[in-house]
Amino acid sequence: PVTCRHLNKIYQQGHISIPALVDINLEIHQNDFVCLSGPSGSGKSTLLNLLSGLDTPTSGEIEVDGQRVDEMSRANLAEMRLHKIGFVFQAYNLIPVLSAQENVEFVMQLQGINRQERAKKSRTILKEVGLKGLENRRPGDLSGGQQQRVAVARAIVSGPSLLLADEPTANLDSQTAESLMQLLRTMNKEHGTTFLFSTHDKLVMDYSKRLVKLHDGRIKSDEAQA
Amino acid sequence: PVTCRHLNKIYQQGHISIPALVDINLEIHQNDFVCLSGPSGSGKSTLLNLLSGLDTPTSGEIEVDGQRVDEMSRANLAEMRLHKIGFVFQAYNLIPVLSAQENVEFVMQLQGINRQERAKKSRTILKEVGLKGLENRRPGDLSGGQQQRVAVARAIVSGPSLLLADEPTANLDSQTAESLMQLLRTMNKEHGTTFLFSTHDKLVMDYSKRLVKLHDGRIKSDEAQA
Ligand SMILES: Nc1ncnc2c1ncn2[C@@H]1O[C@H](COP(=O)(O)OP(=O)(O)OP(=O)(O)O)[C@@H](O)[C@H]1O
Ligand SMILES: Nc1ncnc2c1ncn2[C@@H]1O[C@H](COP(=O)(O)OP(=O)(O)OP(=O)(O)O)[C@@H](O)[C@H]1O
Ligand SMILES: [Mg+2]
Ligand SMILES: [Mg+2]
Repeated sequence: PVTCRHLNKIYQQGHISIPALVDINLEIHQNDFVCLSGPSGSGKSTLLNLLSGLDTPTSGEIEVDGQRVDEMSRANLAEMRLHKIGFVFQAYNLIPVLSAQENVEFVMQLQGINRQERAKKSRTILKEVGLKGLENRRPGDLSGGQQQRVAVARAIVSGPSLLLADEPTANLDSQTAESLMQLLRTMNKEHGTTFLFSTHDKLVMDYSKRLVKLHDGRIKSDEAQA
Repeated sequence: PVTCRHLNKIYQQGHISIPALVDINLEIHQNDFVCLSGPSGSGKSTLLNLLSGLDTPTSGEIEVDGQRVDEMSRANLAEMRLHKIGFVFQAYNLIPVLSAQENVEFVMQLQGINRQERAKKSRTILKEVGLKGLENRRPGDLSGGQQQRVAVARAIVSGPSLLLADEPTANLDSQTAESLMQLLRTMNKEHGTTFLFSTHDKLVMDYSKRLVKLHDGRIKSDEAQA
């Protein structure tokens, strides 16, 4: 569960200040399935990066599982991300010299999971996102949507309690996006995983129980949906 | 105008053959506005890369404006791309150390357009894709959808006769995507630019006059639409 209080992020470009997020107050509970939408440039990626500790706020507080993310050391943040948070980057950030399977296993290796277990889990998750047979391909030899799914697989394989995903279906056709969302909804129902996605995709929004809309760095609305 | 005859692309992974495109026959006429759709991995990016000469076919013929692209030297292909073809990459491929404006001006500089003219054109096109005020930002300091629009701006600024765009709205909200498509439709109507887009976005498909559907590397259907 995640809490933001009076969160602000201002980027500096020389002497110009760019307010990317303005006074964000948000509470996400365990097992929530929340969508973050808003125009290009409205602050979605910035918010996700702050919540995971990949970036630091200008002011305000962020709590993840009761811990003040904005005050943690880099080492502790890395530890938290390793054990609690799965992150799907808007630009995937796959390691080009590793295969799809090795990319997915990477995090589990850091988590000290043994070799056989890693191989079994990574092959299973790659199959579940529709990439069976592509385990040994490097990212550069995969299509855009295939790379995106490797990024998703990597983020969910070790069953994090919180998944932050930045536009996870942007490069997927509706059928592939649909089956991915079904997989994630199952994780939410069966494992209690908390989900916060940013998206422009109505299909994804329809899967969420709550929609938070951003506009020019502010929360415009925050409503439950059927 | 573009013609493909019995076009095949087979990737080799060690001793494994991956048929990415199978017996593609396609004709695109001057001033067409064509959408290419199909599941993730169906061959859209591969086809666009072949048409622009960025990749070479395994067999078959490709003609752009009467010239055999599959037989041209690298130098001639580069020349053709410089003067005739605008290309929007699925992963943008912006130059990280150049500003948005410098990225857009890059091609014009190669085309020998003078400094003043380049500055005027690049600022205009960046304004038209909604990025006014962001000219001096580097790609790393822009949102995903802002980077995507710089990539589009770069491809269209010098008024190419053929625009090939690989999922050009994947990271855009519907409003931004809508105004981008209106800009491109205007170019099609007023300048006779030929468009071939790959997309998963129904909004983009609705702007096209013709929809080519790919499936497992083959053309499944090729139909005019209202
Ligand atoms: N490093 C940076 N330096 C300066 N400004 C930045 C930087 N990163 C982002 N911005 C600006 O902050 C604002 C929010 O960016 P952000 O990436 O969070 O938007 P977004 O909602 O994810 O957009 P998109 O849907 O296009 O991905 C944008 O106006 C962007 O230009
Ligand atoms: N360099 C490569 N080596 C081996 N296989 C490749 C290579 N590039 C692409 N492929 C394969 O060729 C097929 C077509 O890929 P392509 O990138 O054209 O798909 P796409 O339709 O653009 O998909 P997406 O919608 O996900 O972007 C895919 O199965 C992909 O894995
Ligand atoms: Mg973003
Ligand atoms: Mg592609």
